[in-house]
Amino acid sequence: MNIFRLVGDLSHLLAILLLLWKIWKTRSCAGVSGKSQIMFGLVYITRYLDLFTNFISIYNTTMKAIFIAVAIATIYLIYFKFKATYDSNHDTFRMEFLIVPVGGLAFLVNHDFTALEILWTFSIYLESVAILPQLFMISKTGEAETITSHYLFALGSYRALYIVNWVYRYYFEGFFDLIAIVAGCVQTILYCDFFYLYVTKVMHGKKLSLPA
Amino acid sequence: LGFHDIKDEL
Repeated sequence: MNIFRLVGDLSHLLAILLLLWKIWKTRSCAGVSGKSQIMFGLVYITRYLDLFTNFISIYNTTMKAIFIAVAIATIYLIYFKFKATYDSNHDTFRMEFLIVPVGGLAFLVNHDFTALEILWTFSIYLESVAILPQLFMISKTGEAETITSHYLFALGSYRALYIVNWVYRYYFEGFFDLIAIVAGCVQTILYCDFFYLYVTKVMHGKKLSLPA
Repeated sequence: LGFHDIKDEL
């Protein structure tokens, strides 16, 4: 474990708790893409199947359990409890356009052709594009609530920090996982224009609104 | 250099 990965994980935890809190407090999931949340749920479930088989550390197990639980709770709030506030007219990104190619790629490009490894690879690839429906929804509505933009900033920062973690581990531990690195770079690149808007607008107290 | 096959990252 290194500081980059720890701060990255905490940023990730902050992001998902922030979103859950926003929906619970405002009793509304307006501006939140349920499709992205479904895909994040799929990401955690397919990646953390080893939750009960191989124990890495208390931290690792606890975080995995929290991520899965918070993802499920968020999906429940969006599609059941506060379903009336779910903005399905703007959450129109076709998930199958992401899940099918990612599933195919996981079969073709992986470290080991075993079920667990292919599911892990699927999870890594899916995570890199899972935010697209959310970014697409913001581009359609033309704006995002400030709390939602903080969620996105924390979520985008987590994988950016993981890239620093991989550089660190490459030089100090001789560790590298090309699949995770490439997918992590794609994922972080997708946030770039949002990061720009966040830094230029939200940090100056303005609402995040896309140029119409 | 090689990649770890244990998945110790989240």
